[in-house]
Amino acid sequence: SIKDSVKLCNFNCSQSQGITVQAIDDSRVLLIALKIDAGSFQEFRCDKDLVLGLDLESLSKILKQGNNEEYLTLMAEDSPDNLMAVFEDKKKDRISEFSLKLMDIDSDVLTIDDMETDCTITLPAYEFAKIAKDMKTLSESLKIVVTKDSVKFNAEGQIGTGSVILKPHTDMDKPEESVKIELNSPVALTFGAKYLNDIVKATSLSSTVTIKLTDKSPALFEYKLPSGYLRYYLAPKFDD
Amino acid sequence: DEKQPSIKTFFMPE
Repeated sequence: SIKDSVKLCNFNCSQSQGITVQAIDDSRVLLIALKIDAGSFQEFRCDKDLVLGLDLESLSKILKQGNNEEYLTLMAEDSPDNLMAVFEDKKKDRISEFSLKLMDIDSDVLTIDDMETDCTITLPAYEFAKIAKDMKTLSESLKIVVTKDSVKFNAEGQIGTGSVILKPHTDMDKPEESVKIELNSPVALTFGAKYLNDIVKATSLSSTVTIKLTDKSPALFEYKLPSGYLRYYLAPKFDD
Repeated sequence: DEKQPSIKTFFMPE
């Protein structure tokens, strides 16, 4: 989900936190925070805190070697030069092993405090992905306007304009289809459509996305994982 | 015209 935004990033491993990643995209507009709790894994053991510097394109090449139904074990020594990946198909007695070179990656780590938010919107992840993709064809900016009655996505481009308005509703049978708006104060923010399209690459990870917006502050887009999260912080655009 | 600030301007370095 994030390899088109960042190429190199540090995977921090610890027994208490599981795996955490913080990375900033090359254009310095998007901050990515990933947390995969230890409970996400069938087995997780980390005797000593480790930082694994990975090239995501290379990692992706290794991960594609395995089939979906295979077991994957990732292993690193105490002061590792390599990350080992072992795929096992227990039915077929097939084992494949790969080793990926680790890298020393210099990256700034930023402190992310819990932010006060003007509004929180939860909507189906596929719905947000469609809006982000469709609106990008009209304009390189997307304005999100939230009131207590609706959230409006608005694009103004050279060929014309477009908007999608979603009103809050609760789907009893399929809660993940609901649209929820929690509002402290109305907000209107503009974001780069390119970055929103990078964010929606996480759509397959979660049925819903939660968007937290605050005036003149970065937006938070959160995809909840079964045990953890993938969060994107996107700086808004301002009128010059 | 719109300006796109860096995300780094919003968060403190650790």
